[in-house]
Amino acid sequence: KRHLAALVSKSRRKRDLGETGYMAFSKKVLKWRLIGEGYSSQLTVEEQRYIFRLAFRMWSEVSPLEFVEDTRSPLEDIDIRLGFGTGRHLGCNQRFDGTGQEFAHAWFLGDIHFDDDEHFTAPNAGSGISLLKVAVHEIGHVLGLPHIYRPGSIMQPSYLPHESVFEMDWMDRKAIQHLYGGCKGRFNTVFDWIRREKTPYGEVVIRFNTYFMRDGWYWLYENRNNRTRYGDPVALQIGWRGVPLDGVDACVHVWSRKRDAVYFFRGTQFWRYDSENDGVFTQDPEGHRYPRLISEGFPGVPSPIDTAFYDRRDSHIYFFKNRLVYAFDVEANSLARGFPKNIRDVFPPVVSGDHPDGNIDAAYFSYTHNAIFLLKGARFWQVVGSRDRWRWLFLPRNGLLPHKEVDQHWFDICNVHPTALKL
Amino acid sequence: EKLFHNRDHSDVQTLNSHQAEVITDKYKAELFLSRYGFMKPVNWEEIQFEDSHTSFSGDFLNDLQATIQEGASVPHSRDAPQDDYMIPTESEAFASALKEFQKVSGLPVTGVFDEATKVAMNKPRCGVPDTEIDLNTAVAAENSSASDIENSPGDTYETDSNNTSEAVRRR
Repeated sequence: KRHLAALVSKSRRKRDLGETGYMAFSKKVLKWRLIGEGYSSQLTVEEQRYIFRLAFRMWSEVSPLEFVEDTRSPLEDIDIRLGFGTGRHLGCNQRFDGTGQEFAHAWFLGDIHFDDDEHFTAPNAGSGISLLKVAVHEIGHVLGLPHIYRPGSIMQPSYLPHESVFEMDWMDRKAIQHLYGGCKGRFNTVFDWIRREKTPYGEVVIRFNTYFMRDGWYWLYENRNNRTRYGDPVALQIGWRGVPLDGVDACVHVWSRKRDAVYFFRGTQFWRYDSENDGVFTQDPEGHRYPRLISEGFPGVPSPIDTAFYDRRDSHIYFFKNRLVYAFDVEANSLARGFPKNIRDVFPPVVSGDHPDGNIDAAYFSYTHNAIFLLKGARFWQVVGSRDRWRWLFLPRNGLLPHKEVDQHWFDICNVHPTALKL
Repeated sequence: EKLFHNRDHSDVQTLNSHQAEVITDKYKAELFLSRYGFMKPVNWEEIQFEDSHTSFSGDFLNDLQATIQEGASVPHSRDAPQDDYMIPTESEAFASALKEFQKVSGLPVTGVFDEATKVAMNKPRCGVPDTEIDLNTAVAAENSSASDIENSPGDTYETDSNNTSEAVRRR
């Protein structure tokens, strides 16, 4: 009767079954629940809820959707209801067929049913049918995706047992983003963290990784794969011990022949980060305890700052605050002559009118692109580099090329619901 | 049976009485193909919701009412087909549906219900038809070919040649 009520209460129309699916939900935060009368007899309830939390999280990591488990609201308010059953089940009009063949199905209204005659298993549990894979697939249907007959797609109708890594590939990501849009949002800072590492053979090599930080979370961005690390975002304190839990204003890595120092800035304070031991220093060589005041460590630089980056070309740290830029000479430990300057004087627009005009979110020197980017909101401006100026002499020094969208250059950097941050 | 079992019989595989019916002949293959949208079932009833308000044709309510009661008590019947309608075997429609299924499943496209096709049909799969069916409308979309996305080789992206990131291990 509950199912009939749900059917009756919602007017329906035959949907345009376009090849790419349809946008099943218009809101971005969706509630889900493993219904009480639909627990599996094969896994503990906690295992089932954990697997579903992970499945929803995987979709949240590649789309602007967020999912929250809701065990209290009335069932009609729950967007996606999951349950196990066998044969005739849960008031559904498509009976299950027993072990083998059909293992689950999903319905427009957001109901997902799993055939409890199947041998569902937890991730990495070897034989049996991975409940995680099936759940991710069926959630894809509820979100509006059809079957996709493409090797590697999560939306293939048949179950694929042997896969080393079960993650959403580029095409599946674009398929869901085609329905719900890309992931946009401001960042507190973006930087490449460079460090020395010893190879198993004892060689010292230089490695770098790219990090995007937003409030108390961060993503490692894998440039060669055009995506974030699987499983991100993660809470700051997990990877950056001692850094303010709720986020930073900037991170600067002063890396030259003489210096190798990473600084985090937040408000009026800054911390130096110990890359060797992966945590903030408690004090500097002169015994000053961290965090220190920016005004002491970087005389002439105001605080709080909007952001900052280190330019290896001239060994200056460029601090940004509102419309002004403060170039700080690291060697001289003082502001460079003539600064502060207006941001348009330091970074003139190549195309007039196309300029962030201050209050930028992040300034990022990318070792992958060997270029500087200024990020503001969902846009970024690339700074003209020396190579560009060799080819186009008319380009002004440090000119800003026309803006582009952040999510069209660094892909799939998506939030998850705060409750889903930790599984 | 093993001579000796674990003390708690955890190693004893209880024979699960509910086994899915194995697809072994053309009739069951047709059921499979029509169920998953590869061919149009001839006389399933067409039940439409209307836009402005929800009204049902009488049969739908009866069917659903029967479903609700049935779910409570009627045991799982194995031999007779669940509903009392028969799907006539139109060899052309059947052959083209078979070809469609074979094509999207990466099988040799023969249009014949061969061994490879039989194996593919019996694999565990999602119960959602390949051409999505409105919730209670039993008619597959006009275009019987699966309206799934068949990806032409889109852009490729660099494959990660550096070491596996720790997230994979962590997940």
